[in-house]
Parts: sequence; structure tokens; C-alpha cells
Amino acid sequence: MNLFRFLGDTAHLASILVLIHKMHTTKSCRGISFKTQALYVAVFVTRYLDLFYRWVSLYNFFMKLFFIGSSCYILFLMKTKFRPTQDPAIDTFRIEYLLGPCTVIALIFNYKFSPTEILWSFSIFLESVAILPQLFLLQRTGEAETITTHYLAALGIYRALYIPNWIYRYFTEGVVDPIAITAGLVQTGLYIDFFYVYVTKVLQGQKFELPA
Amino acid sequence: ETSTEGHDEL
Repeated sequence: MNLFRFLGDTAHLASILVLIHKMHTTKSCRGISFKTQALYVAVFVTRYLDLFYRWVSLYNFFMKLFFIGSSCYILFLMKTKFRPTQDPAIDTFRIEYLLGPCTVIALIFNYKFSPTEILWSFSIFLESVAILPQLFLLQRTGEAETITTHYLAALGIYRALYIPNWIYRYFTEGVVDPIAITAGLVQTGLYIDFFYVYVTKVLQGQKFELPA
Repeated sequence: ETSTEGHDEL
């Protein structure tokens, strides 16, 4: 564990709390892609199967439980309490285009051709693109509530902080995880456009609006 | 070294 990773995980945790807070305070899940949230459940469940057979640390254990539990809770809220505020008509990204390629790539690139390792690789690749339905929705509506942009910013910061974490681990532990690094760089890259608008508009007190 | 055993990152 190093500071970058810890802060990254904290940002990840914060992003989820911001999202849940947004839904409860605005009593709405408007602007949130159900598809992205469903993909995150798939990501966490396939990645954290090792909860059943490997102990890493207390921190690791509780974070995994939190990520699985909170992502399921978000889906539950979106399908029950706040269902009327959800608009499937604008959440139209075809997730088959993500699930298919991620499956194929996971079967090719993995550290061991075993079910759990393939699922681990799959979860890494899927996480890297799981935000696309959300960004696509944002692109379609052209604007977002400020709190939603804070959620996305926290997610982006989490990903960005994993990069110095890998650099640090390379120099201090000699650890290199090519699958996580490649997927992580792709994932972080997807946030660049969003961050540009977030920094130049939202942080200046303006509404998040994409140029027409 | 490639970490082939045990993924300790979240």
C-alpha cells in the first residue's frame, strides 16, 4: 500500500458516496446511466471472487465488500425507489459492444488460463470501458447536474491516482502488472475530455454544458 | 516481475 493507491481508493469510495448522496438528496437518478452502474456490479463481482479463497488484508476485505454492496445498492435504488426518474430512452449505449470484446480480450490476455484469472482480466478490461454508457448519456444530453459531475470527477481522480501508484510500485517493489496498467491508461484517457470541461466550467462555478 | 499470483489492488 502506498499513498497514491490509498488516495485513489478513497476517491473511488467517495465517488460512490457522492452518487448515493445525489440520488437521495435530489430524489432522482436523472443523468445517471443504469448501464454503467450495472457494468460496475459485473466488474466488482467478477474481480472479487477471491474473497472466497484468498485473504489479502482487512482493508482489502472491507473495501471489496463495500464496492460490491454499494454498487448493488445503487442498482436497487435505480430499479425501485427512483425508477420513475430514470430515462432508458437516453441510456442507449449498446453494452454488447463492450462485453463481447472484453470477453475475447480476457481469454487472450490473462496471467493464467483459469476461470478466476480470466474473470479477473475480464473485470479489468470491462472496468476500463464501463464508464462509456455514462459518458455517452452525458454527450447526448449535453449537460449534467453539478453533483453528477463531482461523481465523475472523483471516479476520474481515482483512476488517475493509480498511475503514480504503478510507477511507485515499479521503483519500490519491482512490481509490474501489464494488464492493469494498459487497461488503466485507457480508462484514465476516457476522462480527459470530461475533465477539460469540469475544470474550465464546473470548478469556475458554471454549469456543466458541452459546447453545441 | 509480473504479478501472476494474487491481485492485491482493488
